[in-house]
Amino acid sequence: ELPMAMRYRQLCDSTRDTVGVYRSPISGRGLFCKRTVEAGQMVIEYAGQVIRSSLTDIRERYYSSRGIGCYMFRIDDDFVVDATMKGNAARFINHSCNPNCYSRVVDILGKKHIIIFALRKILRGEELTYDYKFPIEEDKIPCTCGARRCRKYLN
Amino acid sequence: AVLLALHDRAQCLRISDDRLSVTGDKGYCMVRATHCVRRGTWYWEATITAQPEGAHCRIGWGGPLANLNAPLGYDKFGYSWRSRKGTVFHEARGRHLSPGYQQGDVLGILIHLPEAA
Amino acid sequence: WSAFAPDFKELDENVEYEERESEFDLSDE
Repeated sequence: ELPMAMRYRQLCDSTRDTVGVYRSPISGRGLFCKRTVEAGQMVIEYAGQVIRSSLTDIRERYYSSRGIGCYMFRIDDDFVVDATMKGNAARFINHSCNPNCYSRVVDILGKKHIIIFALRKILRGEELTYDYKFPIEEDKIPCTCGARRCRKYLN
Repeated sequence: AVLLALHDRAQCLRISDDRLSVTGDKGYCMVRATHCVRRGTWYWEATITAQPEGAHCRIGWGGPLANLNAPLGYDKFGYSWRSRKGTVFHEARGRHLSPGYQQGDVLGILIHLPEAA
Repeated sequence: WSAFAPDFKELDENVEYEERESEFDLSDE
């Protein structure tokens, strides 16, 4: 059980040979494991540009006007990680990313990072995102759970 | 006396003890004054007493609905005058008004509101 | 791929974004 900061330091160079991107017929692309991952292990950081959340809708408008798929993940009320132009493969993990993984905002040396952890042992070749739950990402599926923090869409 | 409001501001801004200066380092956002006007013609003046290297500001009138996490004049609830290039902003559209202003300048900001509020 | 934006830049970890003064302006003068 290494402390988070040490595990995070190892993550940067271990991610490349753990996570691969494949072309998925359902949601365009998904992530898969290039080597077996143990339960609770750090898999990848959702890396990107940390922007103030008041910039998100301006950027979303900008990206959609240029037909660029927008990939963002909220850290907290004030900051969002925008992985659209600068980021890593984790951008293809939709916000649920279950059942194999879960996302956590981890504070490492005073900076917040969105880290994807393995929920259980994931075998080599198995997919990391729950790929077949959602059709193509373009058409959003409205979520009717009514939960206070619901993100309104399933995908 | 008209001061900078302690709570009517973006959360990443810090107000000085004398409540006459505001500092922020997380991008452009806004603080409102303690007093507001609702009708008639009003005028106030600001003297730029200090301008740290590379610091710029936008000063003017903002309504209660103006977005505090954006510069004044970003939306339709505010009108601002920028120190860099003296541009005036409303709904995020800049229009040239004057050369930029800097330390030592005194700005006069006037607003005309309809009498019947 | 269409998934990658034009001149997409691969990152290992987060980078802080330095906001420009004109970040919120419709068009920078």
